[in-house]
Amino acid sequence: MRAFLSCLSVKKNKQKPRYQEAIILASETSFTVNEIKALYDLFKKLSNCIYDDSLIHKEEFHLALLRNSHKQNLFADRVFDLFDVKHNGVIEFEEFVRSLSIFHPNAPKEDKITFAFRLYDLRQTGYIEHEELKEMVLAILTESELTLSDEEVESIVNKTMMEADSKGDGKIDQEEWKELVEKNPALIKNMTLPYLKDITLAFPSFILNTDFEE
Amino acid sequence: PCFNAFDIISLSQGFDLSGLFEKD
Repeated sequence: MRAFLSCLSVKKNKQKPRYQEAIILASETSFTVNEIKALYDLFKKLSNCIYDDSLIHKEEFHLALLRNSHKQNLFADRVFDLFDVKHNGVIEFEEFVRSLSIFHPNAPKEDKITFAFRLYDLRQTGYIEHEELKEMVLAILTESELTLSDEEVESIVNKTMMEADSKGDGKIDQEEWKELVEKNPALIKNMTLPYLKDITLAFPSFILNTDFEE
Repeated sequence: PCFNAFDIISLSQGFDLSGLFEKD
């Protein structure tokens, strides 16, 4: 908790984006320039929680999501890995904004469907396979401290595979995933963050305190 | 069981990015 509370003290930033960069980001994402300013203050807090380097490390990401920097969570790891577009072990500000933009209520549904597919495609094969699905079900059961028998888990996974795998080849491709989401839109409900609709109103102090380089 | 596996998985705390926006 102490480490998390330290997030609240914004430290000196080392990678202050230029105003022009914010304009470009705004033009290429669902955010306005003011919202990107607000996101920058949020980013500064998150990225200096543990390491004072204005980069979000996995431990800092876990601390924000799970309130514990050392807690294991398959799904938080997957989200982090997708945000870390450069695959260099940290999330930079631009990666943070571009990835969060997919979670904006105004972002295209197609982008949300694709992002969710990539989250679930653990081995990045282009398919969600039976074993991956089972691994994720087992992970959420562990996370929730719930116990199901192997037969029950298999039954859930098999039923889902039968429902989604319309081509019958034993794996779920992007097209089948999209069809499944069209039938059950709630499957991507966690791909939309209402907070992002108007982050400047939700966090007005961010705007007041933000100092982009002109 | 009558749950879709993805319905269950989506309940993970690791997917709840609202945690990023909590002030304290």
